[in-house]
Amino acid sequence: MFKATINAKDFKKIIDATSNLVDEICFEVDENGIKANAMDPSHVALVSVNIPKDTFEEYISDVHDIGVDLEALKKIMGRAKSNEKLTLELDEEKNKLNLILKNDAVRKFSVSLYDVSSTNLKVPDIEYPNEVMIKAGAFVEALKDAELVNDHVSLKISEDGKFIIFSKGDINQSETIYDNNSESILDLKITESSKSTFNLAYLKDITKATSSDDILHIYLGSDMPVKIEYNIGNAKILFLLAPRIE
Amino acid sequence: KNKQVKIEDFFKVN
Repeated sequence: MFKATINAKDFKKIIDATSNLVDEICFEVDENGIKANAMDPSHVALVSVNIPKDTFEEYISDVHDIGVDLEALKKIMGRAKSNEKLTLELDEEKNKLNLILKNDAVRKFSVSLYDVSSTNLKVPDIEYPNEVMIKAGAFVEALKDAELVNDHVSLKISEDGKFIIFSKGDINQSETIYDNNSESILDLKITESSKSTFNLAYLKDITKATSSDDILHIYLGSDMPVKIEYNIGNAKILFLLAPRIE
Repeated sequence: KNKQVKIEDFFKVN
């Protein structure tokens, strides 16, 4: 048994954020909520979604692994309206996940389940020396600047406690510098200077579904994966992106 | 030149 009702807008955002990196996913559902961890096809990035039971208006579930094609879910959620309620319902007999959208009309969709067995993929518990809390819009703007000069970008913490988004091409260079006085910065927790370099296309995919006022928690170290977390309603979404190393 | 590494490389460390 699995039946859960949530506002369509939040679920759409969760699917949008996930499907930028991953083609298919296995939702591990139980009495506490929905969890899913997946790597992108190149195994460069990892996405982890946690939608606790209290996010839902109604939630009843036993333990199930629900494997779905994210592109199909994305298309269906693309048809959802923000004032609609979404009920997710597992049809174990037909091996399908039903999605029922309700407001003025009742619209029913049904998607086939994939045999994406739960990978038991765990998010590695990495300790980071630095954490930046920044508005998503500001970070996305800095990535756009960096993109003008190269396809990768360095995320740096300077010795004097600044957060620097730095990109260098063959002839050109781009740099966005934030410090504790910047309005877009909500907090900088810094213990040491650090620098890691990342593929820009991945960072853009990771931040694509964000609204400009979403608060990103960006965890940084030297030649370490970047961890980027934000909340969608009560749900939490986490990305890990492996660095480029010299 | 820098090289893209895989995220799995960081699983083993932990």
